[in-house]
Amino acid sequence: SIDCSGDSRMCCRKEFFVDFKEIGWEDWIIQPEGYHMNYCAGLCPLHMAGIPGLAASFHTAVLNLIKANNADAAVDSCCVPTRRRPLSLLYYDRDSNIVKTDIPDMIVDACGCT
Amino acid sequence: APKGVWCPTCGLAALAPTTRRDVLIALAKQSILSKLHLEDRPNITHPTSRGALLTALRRIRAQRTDTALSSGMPRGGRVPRLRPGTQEYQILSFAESGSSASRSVRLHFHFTRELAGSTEILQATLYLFWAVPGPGTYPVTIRLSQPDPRGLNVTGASETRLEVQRDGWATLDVGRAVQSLFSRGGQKLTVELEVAEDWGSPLLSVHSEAHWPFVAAQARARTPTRVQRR
Repeated sequence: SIDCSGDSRMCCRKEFFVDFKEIGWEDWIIQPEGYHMNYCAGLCPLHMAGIPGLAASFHTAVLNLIKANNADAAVDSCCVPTRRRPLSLLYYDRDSNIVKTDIPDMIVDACGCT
Repeated sequence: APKGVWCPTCGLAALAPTTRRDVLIALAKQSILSKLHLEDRPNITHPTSRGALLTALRRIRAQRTDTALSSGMPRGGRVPRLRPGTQEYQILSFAESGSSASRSVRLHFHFTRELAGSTEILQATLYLFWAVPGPGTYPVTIRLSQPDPRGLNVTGASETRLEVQRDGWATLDVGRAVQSLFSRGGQKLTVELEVAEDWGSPLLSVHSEAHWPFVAAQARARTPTRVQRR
């Protein structure tokens, strides 16, 4: 997968960090200090369909050419997360109990075209 | 995205950077709160002291290691793994002082409705720090009960007798009581400690925060029961 830079238009992962202190949540969320709320954005031209990320192997190049020449056969393709991991939180609940939990699939690590 | 079809993140690209940032932060807040089953962020009235938190975490780790060694599991006491994707919770609930008399003291442990309603308890342990007045054996009766929200009738009372012989931490398995509390949607567990004679606050060292009684529970998100028909 690739991380978006400057003006990249292809499917890539945009990093976005939410600092809990900046949003006034640092009093009830003990750990971590923020949340990497990355997301996927960018175009998935038809010949990129089905390739998680930008694979650069020969096999993929051939596959791309086949797809590009049979464009009408391909369907729409979207830029989506292909790898995610949990967000571990240590926080106070309403009764000031301390709770630790891992919320599954909250952080996007990689993006690719469906 | 094809012409005319709304693409969730393309819309972001069209926004001004500050607006985009506000939208993303609002999304992050909404996502975290909904995954924690919270309507809004909690307002913390009395945060736990760092000392009490660190002591509790050390005690739980020590207890888990002891349990693992006694049951022959490898050091570090692997916690029973759950099905992947199951959201698991570790809960630390510190006691709130209740009424006390010369021979008894009450402690209350509160659990939020959100947690009680969305999780099932896997295990729960009560940690108490005894401070005995001198050499000898001191019988203590521990009563667990779940007063209803109005504090009137009490259900699920259970009683345990312990013999305390020296200072230090002691643990009591309260998993069944907390599970019954959660299954009834209750939110308060009351622990009453009673001693035979007037030895001062019944053996509990309630003067130092680092020895404050607490319940450590492990829970997992309730998965909707799936009925398979053939």
